[in-house]
Amino acid sequence: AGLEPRSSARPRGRPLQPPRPAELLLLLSCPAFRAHFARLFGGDAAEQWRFASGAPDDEVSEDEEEDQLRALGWFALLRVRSGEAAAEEDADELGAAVAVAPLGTVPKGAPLLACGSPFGAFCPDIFLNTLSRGVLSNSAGPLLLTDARCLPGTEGGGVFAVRPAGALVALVAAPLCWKAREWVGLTLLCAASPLLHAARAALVGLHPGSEVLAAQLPPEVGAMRSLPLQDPGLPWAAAAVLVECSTVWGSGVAVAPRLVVTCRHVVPREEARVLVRSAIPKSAAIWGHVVFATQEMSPYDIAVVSLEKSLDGIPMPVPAEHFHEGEAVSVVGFGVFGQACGPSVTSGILSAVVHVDDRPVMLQTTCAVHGGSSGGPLFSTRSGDLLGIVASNTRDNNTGATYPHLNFSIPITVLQPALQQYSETGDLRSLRQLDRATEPVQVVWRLQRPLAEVPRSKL
Amino acid sequence: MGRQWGPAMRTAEQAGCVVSASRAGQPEAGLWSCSGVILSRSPGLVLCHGGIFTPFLRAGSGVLTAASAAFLPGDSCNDDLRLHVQWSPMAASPAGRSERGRPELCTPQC
Repeated sequence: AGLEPRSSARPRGRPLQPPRPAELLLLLSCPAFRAHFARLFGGDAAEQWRFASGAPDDEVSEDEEEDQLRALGWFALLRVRSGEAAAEEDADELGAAVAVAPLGTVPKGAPLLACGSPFGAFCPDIFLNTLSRGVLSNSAGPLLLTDARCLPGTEGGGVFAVRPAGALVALVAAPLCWKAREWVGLTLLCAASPLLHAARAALVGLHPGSEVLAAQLPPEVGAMRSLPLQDPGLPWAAAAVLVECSTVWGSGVAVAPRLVVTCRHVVPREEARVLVRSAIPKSAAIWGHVVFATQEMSPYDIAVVSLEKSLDGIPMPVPAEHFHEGEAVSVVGFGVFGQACGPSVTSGILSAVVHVDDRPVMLQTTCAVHGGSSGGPLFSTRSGDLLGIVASNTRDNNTGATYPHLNFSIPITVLQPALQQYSETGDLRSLRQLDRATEPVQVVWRLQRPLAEVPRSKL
Repeated sequence: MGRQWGPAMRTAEQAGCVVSASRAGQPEAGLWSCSGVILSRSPGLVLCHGGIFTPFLRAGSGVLTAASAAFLPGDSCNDDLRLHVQWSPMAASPAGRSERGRPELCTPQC
């Protein structure tokens, strides 16, 4: 995900047309978007969230910030004015109408393309229609989130789907989200379909006789029978579960129908009772207990939960055997929203595989990983194989800044033999080996520089 | 990008635009701008973000949070609101057209 240099298909930099005057027909909002926004970001959570287009320390007056928050879910329908001479030119220059993806057509994890102009009209010759790629990370009704990186000025920009091809899915509502002063790396979107329904109703309601104009608004892609409507989505994402242990919660992954792996810091004690919630294919909550948790000193922050009942209908992930730096990966976890929403999917690449004695002991990715994602699965986006267990993102202890897009996972190859033995025999001894990781492995997980060689004793 | 992104890129290219709002006769008041989507060609209909209109709302931004408000008429903004939309030349324009304009490239001062 990220701002990509564009292909040379359209030589950027060609002189733009002069700006055309336009008139405001109406301002509109999507009531369902506002309701979900209030549910997810309002109430007690409001203190934690900021959507201002600047960084938390930027000088934005409280009034301005309040204005921005009030307007966050509002959009405007304009009509471009054209004089006679330009009318014919307009007809051509304005470009093709878009087709709109019906709400719910695009599943979580599906690729999305955001198109906006960072900094708005500040420098359109350079920034107009800048692209950014990502996936649909989460959705709550018409409130959508993507990890495609967007910047201030792209509010109102279109977000398009690969399937249905080129369909307009949403508009950017807030490019930057800050939670507890940390940039989350997700962009808030408002689905286009309900917006256009609202626009049609408002046009006809405000301007009787404007049915013809309302009919100019783009149809939903479903109207074209030939296009496949449903994107298959990510079936393997269903293995991600929410793990709750008293007041602490995090993510986990089902590795067998009655076995869930998560992080020790999510379920700190063996024998602790744990509630595991799955969201896909249907919502289920199953009790279990911690059968194993690594010790505090172990570099592998891992715990294993045995469930009282099977997780039905969830495809069990295939553990990977190899890791390929640069491959496309996805993290699925309950970070950011926890119980308030289903799991989020973020995309990126496997940015590093750290080895000790030729064995992978740490994976790094560029996916956005947030507090609450710990214990969740890291998948190969191509194969759906389980690559690892997300353990943490990165915090700079000097500045206190958190970096969601630099995160660390425990390779599944470290865990798989022990998990399999326990699953088949109930024997914990292999899992206990995780408490005896070698010093070089500990050095890696302490993010310390490995010693080139063991210093000799001077005695 | 791979081939799968072709249609999305083409549509984004054709539909993307920039919308700016200003006050008539008060260039010093500054410019508010955002991105937008061209919904239809003729008449030209554009959908953009509402945030750039808050400074122009007659009744102030509070009107946006009224529970009953799902849409507001165009005249809920002051009369001195001036709007402009800008978009890129059409890559898919009819043959020859896309070459219209000055062939040489320049680096305009922003």
